Amino acid sequence: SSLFVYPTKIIIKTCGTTKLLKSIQPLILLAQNLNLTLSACRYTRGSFIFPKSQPFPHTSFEEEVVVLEEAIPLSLRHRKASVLPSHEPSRAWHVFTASVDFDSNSCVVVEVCMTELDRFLSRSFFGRNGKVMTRESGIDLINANAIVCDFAFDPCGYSMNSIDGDRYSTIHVTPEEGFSYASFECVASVYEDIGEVLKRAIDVFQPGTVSIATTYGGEEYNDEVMTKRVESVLGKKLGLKCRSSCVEVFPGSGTVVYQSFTSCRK
Amino acid sequence: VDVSGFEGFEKRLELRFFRNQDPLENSMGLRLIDFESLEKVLQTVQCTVVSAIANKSFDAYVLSE
Repeated sequence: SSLFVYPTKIIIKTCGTTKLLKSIQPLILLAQNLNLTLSACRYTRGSFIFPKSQPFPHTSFEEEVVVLEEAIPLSLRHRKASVLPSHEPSRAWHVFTASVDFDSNSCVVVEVCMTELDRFLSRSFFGRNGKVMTRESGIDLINANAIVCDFAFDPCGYSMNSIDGDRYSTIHVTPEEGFSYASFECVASVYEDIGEVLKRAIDVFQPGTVSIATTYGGEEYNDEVMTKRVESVLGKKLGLKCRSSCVEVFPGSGTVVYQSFTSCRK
Repeated sequence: VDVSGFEGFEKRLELRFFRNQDPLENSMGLRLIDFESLEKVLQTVQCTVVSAIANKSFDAYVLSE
C-alpha cells in the first residue's frame, strides 16, 4: 500500500481488508487546519478477488458510494459513480468522482491491475530483501531515472514507490499461487509514450490478465490514439490481446479509459 | 465469509485541495501535516508506514498491508 502527500493533493492506495474510506474526514480536518479546502475527490478500485472478506462499506460499491457522498462537503457538486464493464463481469472498474469545478489537469494517471502472474517470475518476490527484489525482477529498469523506495514483506510480497521529480510510480505484488496479483500505477505526461512504460512494467510479471484504467483531464490527450498505441505495444511485444475497451466522462473530473487484456497463450 | 487468500486489489483515494489564502504562504501545504497525525489517520484505515522517501515536490510512504 502507498501514501503520497503533495502540497495540495493526497493519494492513498491500500489493499487487503483495509478501511480506506475512514481516512476521508480526518484528512479533510487536518487540511482545514492548514487553510486548505477540499476541491476534488476520486475513488477507484477493481473488482475484489475475495469480495465477501471485505469489511463495511467495501462490501459493495453502492455502500461505498453512500459513505463517500456523506463524507465530502456539498460544495463538491459535480458527482458521478460508475462501474466500467469488462469482457468478464468479475473484472469491472469502479469509479466515484466529485469536484467543485472542472480541474483541467494535463497529467495522466495510469492504474494497472495484473493477475495470474508468471509462476517463475513470481518467485522473485519470496524471501528476499526489497532491494534484491527490485533489482532481480527488473523493476529498477522501468524508470532508470527514478529513486526507488522498496519494501519486502515476510514471508512474501513486495511494495515500492518511486519518485522522479514531481511524479510517482508504485508497484505492489502479492505473489502467491492461486491469487497472485500485481499493480502498477504511474503519472504520465500527455506528451510521452505511455505504451513503452506499460510494456516494461507488465513484462516484469508476464501476467495472464491485465486491466488498464487511464484517467486524464484537459483536451491534449487523444484517447483514441493512445488506446490504440497501448493495444499495439502490448499486443506486439507482450502477446496480450485487448478483449474490451470503454471510455466514460466524469463531469468536472476528466475521462477514464478502461481496457482489459488477456494473454494470447490463454 | 468465503475461503480467501490475501486481497491484492487496492482501493485508491485521491483528495485534492485548494488554498484559502495567498498561495505564496504555506507552499508546503499538506506536507506540513505531522507524521503522528498521518499515523493516526492510517490507524483508522488499519495500516502503518513501513518505509518513506521524499524530494522537494512530495512525500511518498510505503504502507503495511
